[in-house]
Amino acid sequence: MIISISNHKGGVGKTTSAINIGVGLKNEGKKVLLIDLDPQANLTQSLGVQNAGKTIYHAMKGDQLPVVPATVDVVPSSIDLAAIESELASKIARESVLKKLLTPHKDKYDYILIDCPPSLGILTINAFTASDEIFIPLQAEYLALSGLSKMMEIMELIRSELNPGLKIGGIFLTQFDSRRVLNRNILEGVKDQFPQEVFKSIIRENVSLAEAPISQRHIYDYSARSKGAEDYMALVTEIIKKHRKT
Amino acid sequence: MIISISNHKGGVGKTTSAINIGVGLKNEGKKVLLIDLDPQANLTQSLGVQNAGKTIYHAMKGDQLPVVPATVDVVPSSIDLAAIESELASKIARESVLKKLLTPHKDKYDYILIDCPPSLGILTINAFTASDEIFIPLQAEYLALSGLSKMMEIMELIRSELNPGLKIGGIFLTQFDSRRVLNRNILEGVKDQFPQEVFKSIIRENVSLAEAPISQRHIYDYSARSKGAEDYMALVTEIIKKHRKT
Ligand SMILES: Nc1ncnc2c1ncn2[C@@H]1O[C@H](COP(=O)(O)OP(=O)(O)OP(=O)(O)O)[C@@H](O)[C@H]1O
Ligand SMILES: Nc1ncnc2c1ncn2[C@@H]1O[C@H](COP(=O)(O)OP(=O)(O)OP(=O)(O)O)[C@@H](O)[C@H]1O
Ligand SMILES: [Mg+2]
Ligand SMILES: [Mg+2]
Repeated sequence: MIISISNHKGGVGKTTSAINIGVGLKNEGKKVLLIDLDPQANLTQSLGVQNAGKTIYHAMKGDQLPVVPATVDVVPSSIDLAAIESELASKIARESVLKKLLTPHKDKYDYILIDCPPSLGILTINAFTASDEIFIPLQAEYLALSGLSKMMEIMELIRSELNPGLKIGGIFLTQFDSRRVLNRNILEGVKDQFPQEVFKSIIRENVSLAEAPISQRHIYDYSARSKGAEDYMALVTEIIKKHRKT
Repeated sequence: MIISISNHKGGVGKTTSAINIGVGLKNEGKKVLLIDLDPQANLTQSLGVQNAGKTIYHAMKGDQLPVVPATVDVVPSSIDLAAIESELASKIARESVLKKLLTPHKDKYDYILIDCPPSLGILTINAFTASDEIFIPLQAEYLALSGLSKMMEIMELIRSELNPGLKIGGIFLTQFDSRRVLNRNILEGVKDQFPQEVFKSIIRENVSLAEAPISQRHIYDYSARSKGAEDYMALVTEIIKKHRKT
């Protein structure tokens, strides 16, 4: 199962979710690979993985997929990836480069999670073309919710042109503070607009999640009894249950 | 004076700052133009500007610069802009397209502010090539601070290759909560690393700033006595003073 963790709105918790869902799934006995598809390389850095050698950039240019064993297996990224958009512009089937790289690895893992950059360019299109599902972390704020319909349009386009099996795996709220009226209103709005897709588990605002990357640790290692660890574990349990049913 | 408001880290307050610094400068009697250079078009949407007609996308493809009079003059954006990276890939002097569009308008305004997307691709490179200064909104969090050195590298590259006059106009902290130890530690770190560039004014976490875009209002209109309005006005005063000196 290949899952893109994507939202072109910036700062909504894509990287934080890729790491803590990924490790959570591993803690439940699943074999997991994380792909850092963002030139910012936040996932690579947050897990303390070296990126001085081969990265996803080299693989998209023709090399082997560089899998680095860490807490979970990781394919690192680096700032070089920022150049890939113009470098792939004239390549035949440029949308399917990542799909071809991941297909040989699909049987080795239960879950391959792709941390997407905050944009709808060629990298995100590659992720959607390679994926079975898209998970959308959503900040309960106005600008984040209003961008959702554009995401759905792009997804629909990729489904009809390149990847007929692609579907929304789910939407989950992040950085949620129930004391804020704005957050509570947006939650109601999302439940109305996307009743089927919204996960019951909500990730609350929790500073431990922002502190964990400083020492290159995931939340279960940094602060196992925090709200952050509790919320991501609940989400992981819900994800596993949802996939068992289908 | 052309200023890019940029940080490739997502969700740090670029759009919120472009709007509230822009309107703040106008309230102090300056002539201001805002450029939305993000395919998400959050600035366009937050000011209630129509983007069904011509946008910055059309201008970068050869049309006139479409200036829409609103609270301040705005050049709107739309999702079409997401395609510009591959469409400009083989164009001669693709980095200077925006500079050529803005030069004829430079004398009509005291300030032209460019709201940049969360990436270091061709759009941000165009913004840096066209600008006199870069303002960097910085969330006082670990991942945001660590991305700063990459921004500086790209800026250095543009300065040596395309725009020798480019400089850092300043770094200012956003979404700051002095109760969070993490925020206070990062503030100390930034002051040590960039003593010259850090503005004294800090933008505190304030939910009014997140609510204002819902009714397409800037902060001075939505909640003039809020911390958000107070903080952005202080920053605007500091910006004007800094430019008066030079
Ligand atoms: N639930 C949470 N509570 C508190 N802080 C959080 C939470 N989730 C993420 N953060 C912090 O918020 C910031 C943004 O999160 P993150 O970098 O994961 O988002 P992103 O969507 O990957 O950003 P980008 O768009 O730049 O890739 C980070 O500093 C992170 O540590
Ligand atoms: N000082 C603040 N206090 C509280 N909320 C804020 C503040 N500044 C911005 N916000 C909110 O945080 C979110 C991110 O801000 P904004 O969209 O301006 O960031 P950005 O850097 O432009 O994001 P992107 O990288 O997606 O372009 C928005 O929902 C905004 O309303
Ligand atoms: Mg990220
Ligand atoms: Mg923005």
